[in-house]
Amino acid sequence: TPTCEPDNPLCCRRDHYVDFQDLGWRDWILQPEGYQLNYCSGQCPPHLAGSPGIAASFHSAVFSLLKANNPWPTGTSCCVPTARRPLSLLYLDHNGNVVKTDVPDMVVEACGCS
Amino acid sequence: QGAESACSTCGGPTVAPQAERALVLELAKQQILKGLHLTSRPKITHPPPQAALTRALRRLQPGSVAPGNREEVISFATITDSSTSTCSSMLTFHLSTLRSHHLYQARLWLHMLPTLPGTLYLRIFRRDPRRRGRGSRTLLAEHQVTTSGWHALTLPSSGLTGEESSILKLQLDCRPLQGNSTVAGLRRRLLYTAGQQRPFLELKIGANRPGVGRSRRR
Repeated sequence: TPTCEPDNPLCCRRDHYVDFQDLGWRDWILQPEGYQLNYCSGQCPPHLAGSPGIAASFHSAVFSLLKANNPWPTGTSCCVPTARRPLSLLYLDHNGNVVKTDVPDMVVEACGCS
Repeated sequence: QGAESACSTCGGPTVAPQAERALVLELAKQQILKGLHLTSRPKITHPPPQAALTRALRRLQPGSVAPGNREEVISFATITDSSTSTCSSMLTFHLSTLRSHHLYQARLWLHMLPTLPGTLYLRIFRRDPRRRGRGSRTLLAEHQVTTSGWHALTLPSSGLTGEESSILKLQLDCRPLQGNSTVAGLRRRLLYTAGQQRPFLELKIGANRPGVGRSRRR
């Protein structure tokens, strides 16, 4: 997936690094110091519908369906996350215990058109 | 809002960078609290001593937790009875997670002082906070300790769960294994109870009790 450039209108991944210091949460989140809060944005014109930003097979299946049925579909395709990974956090709970846990699907790694 | 440029997704006006940054920080707070199943950030009234935290973090090296939505918890003990500072102490832990989670593994970490009078026979009881007298305690585990330093004593998971209270009290009872140790030997401090060597519990818990999902699916 391309990361979003200022002049790129198409579906891409917008990267933001969030330092827990900026949230004022470094007193209870012990590790890591921050994380990538990425999100997907951009347009999905018909020829990109189904292009998941990683594997083309899904894209070609959708594309041929589009051609076979109707070149100008009424529905729109949206720019959505297609690959995400967990975030391992070490934090203090309200009893002062140290907790280590994996939060699933926290970091968007790839975006694609639905 | 930048009038001259349009949002590449919805075609509406774009958001100014400062406003976008504020939105991202607010989004991050919501995403993390939701991921940790918290409604608000914890209020840390008594953070553990930094040295004890450093030691704990060394045990919980970052990196993925065991699969199956598990968590690892380290809970530091508060010593409630200051009368005996040998190793027959009462350790109190505050653990609200035990009520709603499944406990896979529990280990009690104790740091024995070099003043150990030979081999020590150590018993660990669970005290029922609501009852008094000797009947209010259940034997969890027995260990023999021969060296000073850290000892990780395994406890039966079944013995630590099942209570509605979020307070867990463990009573340590120790006596020399050989008859030759003098009673005076027991009066000396045998166990670290404060600072970075204070006792702590290391738990591996699951996000929900096994089998609950199956019954719900049925």
